[in-house]
Amino acid sequence: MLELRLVQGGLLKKVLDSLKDLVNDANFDCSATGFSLQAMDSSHVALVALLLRSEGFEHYRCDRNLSLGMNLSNMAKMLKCAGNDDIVTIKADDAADSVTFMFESPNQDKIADFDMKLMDIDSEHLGIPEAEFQAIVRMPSAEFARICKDLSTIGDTVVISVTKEGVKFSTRGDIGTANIVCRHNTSVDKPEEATIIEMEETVSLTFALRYMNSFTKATPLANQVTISLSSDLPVVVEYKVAEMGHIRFYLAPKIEE
Amino acid sequence: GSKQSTITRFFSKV
Repeated sequence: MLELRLVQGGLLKKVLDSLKDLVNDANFDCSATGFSLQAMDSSHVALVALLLRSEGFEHYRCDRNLSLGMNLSNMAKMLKCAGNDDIVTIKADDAADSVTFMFESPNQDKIADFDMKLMDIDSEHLGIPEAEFQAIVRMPSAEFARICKDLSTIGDTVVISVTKEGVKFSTRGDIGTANIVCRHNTSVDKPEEATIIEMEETVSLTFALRYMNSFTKATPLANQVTISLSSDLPVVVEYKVAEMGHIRFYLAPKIEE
Repeated sequence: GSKQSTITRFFSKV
């Protein structure tokens, strides 16, 4: 028996909106730790890892570890029917072939339940090693989204370079080139407007902008994004999910032949 | 030119 009650149901809507274009089908894993997902896109270039810790739910009952195979675009369709302020409860029996999403309006005057068929998904779980990063950039998530969107009108790839000068996002295309440099800046009115660059070593990596733009669908979840870089490793683009967890997107770099 | 690598090049199955 699984029963997870999330008061901030809107968070789950935002989570699904940030996943559904990247991954078609995925297993949600429920354990005492929390509600999690790990999945790659169909070309295995990007991987997403979601964790919503059990403490973040108002009620979290998970009698035994359960893996729920779901089509993410169908799940997003169902969650779209919930109000942004609704309380969302996810329910499933141990041997269930369906999952129930229950939506309650904040003043309890409207209660809806949506039942969605589950699916069997063969997914391979990858071990993500703990890495020491050469550079970690924290910046406003909207700024990062803007940069990815702007650069993708000019080129297909972005070179992200971190030096003492700051973090530089560069692209080139048929019409020309573009460079955007963001400097370390903590003298801001609000902490979420800060750009914080921690650099152990200079690092420069090339990535496909198409995937970066897909990751920025998570922008409504968090004011800040964390970009962690190391030579010859996938970049990690992380958005916090309130105080209860995170979405981490991993993107494999383009490598010189 | 550069070639797109895949996640499975870096992370292995568990």
